[in-house]
Amino acid sequence: MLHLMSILLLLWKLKKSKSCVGISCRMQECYAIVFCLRYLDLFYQFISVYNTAMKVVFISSTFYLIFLMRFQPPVSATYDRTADSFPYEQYLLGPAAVLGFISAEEWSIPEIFWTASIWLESVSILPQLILLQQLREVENLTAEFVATMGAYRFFYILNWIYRYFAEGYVNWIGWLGGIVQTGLYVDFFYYYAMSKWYGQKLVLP
Amino acid sequence: EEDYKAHDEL
Repeated sequence: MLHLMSILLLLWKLKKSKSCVGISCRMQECYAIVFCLRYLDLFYQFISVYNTAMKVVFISSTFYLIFLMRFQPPVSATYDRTADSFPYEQYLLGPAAVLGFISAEEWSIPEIFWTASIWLESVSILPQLILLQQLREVENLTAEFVATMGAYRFFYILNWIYRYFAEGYVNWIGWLGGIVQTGLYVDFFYYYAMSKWYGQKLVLP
Repeated sequence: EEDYKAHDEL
C-alpha cells in the first residue's frame, strides 16, 4: 500500500503543481523496466486477483507517469533531462542484468528476469536521490513521495521476517536487494525526519 | 505445479 501511495502521491503532485521539477523520470523508467521484467508472469501465472490487479496498476501507473513527464504539457515543459542525468543504462541496467544472470536460482528466463528486477529495483532510487542532492531544497510533496518510496521496502523486510519465522520462507535475493534498497534511503530518511521534527523545509547537504 | 517456484510477492 505504501508503494501504491507513493505512486498516487506523485500523480497528485504532478496534477496539482503541474510541475515535475525535482522528480526524476529516469527513476520511473527504471521502475518501468523492473515491473516489466518481474511481472511477465501476468501472462501465464495467476496467483490472486489482488496480485494481478496490483501488477497491472503498477505497470500502467508508471508508464503514465513517464508519459506525463516526458510528453504531456504542462508537466513535460518543466522536465529537465539535463538535470535528471544519471546514466542508469550502463550504471544500473548492466550490473543488474549480469547479477541477475549470475545469482538466479535457476537459469530460466522468468527466473533470470525476476532476479535482475530485484537488483535493479534495489538501486532504482539513485537517479532520484542524486537529482535531489543537486537541487538541495526538496519540495514538501516530493519529500513525502521519496519517503514513502523508501518506506515500502522496509515494510517488505518486516514481512519477510514474519514469513521466515511463521512459514520458514527464505528469499536470499529479495532480502539482500531489500536491504540495499532500504540502506540507500537511510541518510535521506535522517534529513527527512529532522525536517519533520524541527518543522523546517527539507534541505539536503 | 509444485516444482515451479512461483514468486507470490509483488
